[in-house]
Amino acid sequence: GLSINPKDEL
Amino acid sequence: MNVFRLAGDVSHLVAIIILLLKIWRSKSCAGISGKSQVLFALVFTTRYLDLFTVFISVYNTVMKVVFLALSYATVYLIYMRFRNSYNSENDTFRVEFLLVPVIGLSFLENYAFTPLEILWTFSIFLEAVAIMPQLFMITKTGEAESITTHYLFFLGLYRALYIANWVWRYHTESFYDLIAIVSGVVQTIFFCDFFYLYFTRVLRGRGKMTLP
Repeated sequence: GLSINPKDEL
Repeated sequence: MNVFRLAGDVSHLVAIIILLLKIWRSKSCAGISGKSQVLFALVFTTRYLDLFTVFISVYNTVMKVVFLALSYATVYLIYMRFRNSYNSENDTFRVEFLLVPVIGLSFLENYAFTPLEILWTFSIFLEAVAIMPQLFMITKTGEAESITTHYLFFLGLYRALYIANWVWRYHTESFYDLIAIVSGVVQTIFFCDFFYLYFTRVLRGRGKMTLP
């Protein structure tokens, strides 16, 4: 889904 | 982690190292936009503040620290160590025309109205346009050294591979990050014109890329 925390991409 | 994502990160790293080594070995940053490099350092700084708040993986932490260190080293070489070779007279892109809209947008469009989320969104939007001073400089002077074009090629390749990564993640994990995807696509579009020149001119054996 939308928004990601924690953000794993650089 | 998938193969597109890993290949994207590797080409991003390769791009940064190519630029740093070029400046270091030639002891010159001629033809390089210091403004773009400052913007990239700002991108990494504002995006990787979560180094202090969450631990994701050893890979994630190491890459973030490496990107931060290399981007600051590049800025140091351009503005301090080899500043005599810096073509400030051709690096005339007005950065405030990028910063003001990007700051405004990151306050309007974000996942949460918190300092860390707004700064993360700012970094995503800023990265999409941070190469513009460099592309503007090439357009202004009408040429770029081949090593500079290899740097831009790997930087553009990194963005294109991230798009493949997002397509992959959407199909396998039903995951998507709309802010990153829209900005990433915009950023990749900026490279299309350059890619065309790179393949038609640089790879056909001329030392420099000259614009028509």
